[in-house]
Amino acid sequence: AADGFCDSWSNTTDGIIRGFQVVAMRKIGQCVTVMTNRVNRGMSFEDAWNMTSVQLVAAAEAHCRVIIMSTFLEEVQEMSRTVSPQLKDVLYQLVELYCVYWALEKLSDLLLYTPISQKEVELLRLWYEETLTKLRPNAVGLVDAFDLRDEMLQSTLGSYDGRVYERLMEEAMKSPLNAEPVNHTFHKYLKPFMQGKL
Amino acid sequence: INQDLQRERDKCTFNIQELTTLIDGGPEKTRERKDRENVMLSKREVFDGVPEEYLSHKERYENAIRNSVIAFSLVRKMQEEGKTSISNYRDVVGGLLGSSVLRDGSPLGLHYIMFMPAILNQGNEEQQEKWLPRAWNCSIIGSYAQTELGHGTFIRGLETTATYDAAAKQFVLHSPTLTAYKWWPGGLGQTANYCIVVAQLYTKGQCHGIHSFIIQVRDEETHMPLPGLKIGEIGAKLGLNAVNNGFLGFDNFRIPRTNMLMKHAQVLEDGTYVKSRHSKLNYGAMVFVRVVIVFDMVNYLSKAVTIAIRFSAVRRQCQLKAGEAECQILDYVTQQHKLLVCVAAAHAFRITANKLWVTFNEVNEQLVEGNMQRLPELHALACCLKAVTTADTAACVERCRLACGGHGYMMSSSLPLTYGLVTAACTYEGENTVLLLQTARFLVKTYQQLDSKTLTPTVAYLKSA
Repeated sequence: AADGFCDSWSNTTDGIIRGFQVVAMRKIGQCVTVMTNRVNRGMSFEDAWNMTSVQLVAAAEAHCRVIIMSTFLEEVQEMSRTVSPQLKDVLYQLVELYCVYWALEKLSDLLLYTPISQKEVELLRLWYEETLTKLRPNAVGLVDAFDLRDEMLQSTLGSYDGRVYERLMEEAMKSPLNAEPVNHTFHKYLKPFMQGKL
Repeated sequence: INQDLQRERDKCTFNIQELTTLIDGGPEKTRERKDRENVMLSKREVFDGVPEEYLSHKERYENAIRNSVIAFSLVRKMQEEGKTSISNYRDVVGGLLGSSVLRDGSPLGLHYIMFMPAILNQGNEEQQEKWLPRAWNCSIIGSYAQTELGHGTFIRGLETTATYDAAAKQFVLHSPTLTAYKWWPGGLGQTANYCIVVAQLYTKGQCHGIHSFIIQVRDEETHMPLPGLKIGEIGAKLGLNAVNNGFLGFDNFRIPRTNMLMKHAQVLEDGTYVKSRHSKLNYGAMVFVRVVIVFDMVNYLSKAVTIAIRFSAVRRQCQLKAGEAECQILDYVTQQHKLLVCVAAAHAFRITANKLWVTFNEVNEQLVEGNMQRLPELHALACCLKAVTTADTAACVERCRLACGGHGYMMSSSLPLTYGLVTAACTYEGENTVLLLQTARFLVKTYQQLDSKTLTPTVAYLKSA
């Protein structure tokens, strides 16, 4: 079924999504075949289901990846009609990054169920690295756009002004251990221990 | 402003405000969100104090109650001013729980996220009139108890019984074994005075499966546990330690007949059982909660990746080329690989969650008209999206923590706390593997009917593939 179906899969996000659709369909089909064979060999349906459950979980996950990727692409296509060209580029880069990332993560599935070649895998890797490079200048802008106020983040590392090291020190000073110059355990345990009196 | 961060902002190629507006869903939504944040943060100074990490378990609960009461009284104020309604309180409460005002969760969270929706979805008009106003203004605090010590996602296996006594017109709630004790409900420990309990219904000697009952667990004045109940908190956990998760056991505890939630199935005064029009109608509440979880994941993921990317722009380490200054760690492709896909995932999840929310509302409207056709699809979709987004978000938050090196290990980075909140979601409201198997069941059924059936939208690709 995949033959000729995924001709453009390695250079368009649409193609990757089609590739994932084939993977999901084949995985579900494989589960049905395996369970049917088990039942035909005399196993109860429930036992066949249990025996196949690792594959079933993987099939459900593959289906979910299709839903997330295809929804992401469709909605970005829809949004891109109304946004500025600059934002449109960034949104498409995010879709590409997400789809290519998962294509590389699930390479074994694609190799098993689609006619992907070694050359195409190499191209996918290049595509992924190039997309990272394209997104790099906008990395901070992208997270600024989430518009999370410092009071909501409450993080020493993530504040808008970037005063990371100052905040880390301020927080360190809140440790109750810093409230006194010498902790009582020094006299009670550590000193006798150090002096060999314990 | 740190100079490196400023340089990053200067070279951004798109209008940040435009993307923010897109994320919020329009300028009006952005304004509404900012208004809500302003209200919630208006009493910020009262939340400041000793960091929670340095408090004992008991002190953390007491602090969480104090903060939650302040925070939710602000929500109540917004309600009084007409700034919230039943339809948008998901945003309001989600925003509040997702904010760091309540850093490690809230004992009042389940009241909004499950107690009220359950009354809405499962209570008849009379019950809604009786309970919702009291719940809405928090004159009662509720929880939702389904999971038992010995029984999780498989709800048909629940042991708690609710046996109808026609003579007294009461249900008798009972926990026949230790494994039947309700276990984990947020706020049930020392906070809630009411609770929706899921139990096996028995009437006229026959079991009719699981149904929901609204139970008063504590006296409204003294807050003492009512006789016949054994109630308490389950103890320290990996995260969510301010949520006051509780246990609850019943010793032949009696409630009025009218406390069974009867929007769908009913028990008449003489004990006659009137079956629900559709046995799957209760799935609506579960789907709702799972949609909320997906939105929660978007919030947590956005927070984690904001922290990690800003830090990666500020942090300098090693030289890319000999003789050059230490470079920003964000310039390393391995760092970009760790983080940028998390940004993409946050957008992918938000967009998918929005679509799931729209589908949920469409299917709910169809349910009211008696059309159940898309319910299995919606349920399967919510199950797998909850499972995949929680697992992926947990992995992403961990990547963000690792991307921040040792500093990400500090509690003050908020990343460990965020991981604790996110990884809990992999387990609650349906353990992920179990949920994926539920989706698989739907997919297998669909696959076996490929030739004969018109496929619903989310699985239509199976035919073309």
